[in-house]
Amino acid sequence: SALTEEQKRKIEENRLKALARRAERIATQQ
Amino acid sequence: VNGLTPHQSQVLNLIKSCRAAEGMSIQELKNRLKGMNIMTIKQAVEFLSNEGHIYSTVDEDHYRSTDAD
Repeated sequence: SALTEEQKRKIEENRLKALARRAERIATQQ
Repeated sequence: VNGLTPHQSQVLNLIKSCRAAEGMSIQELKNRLKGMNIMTIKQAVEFLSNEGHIYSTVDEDHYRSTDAD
């Protein structure tokens, strides 16, 4: 099923937030 | 190996393997991980999301991996 532009925007936003969480976790582990 | 439990690794590997734009649903994870109960799956999903391995897409029921792309 094709995603709407709004859905695509939200998914990209969530992806970037997750990458930031990942980077934060890796930084605190070191 | 990567700091994940076997359950968390299984869930992450399945989500990674999904190519759909909206990602994989909790229901699909449950269907694929036949031996795992829904609470264990949801706990693994929550952990992986908090750690930034995965993120929700169209709703809180669908997830993609940050490593997928």
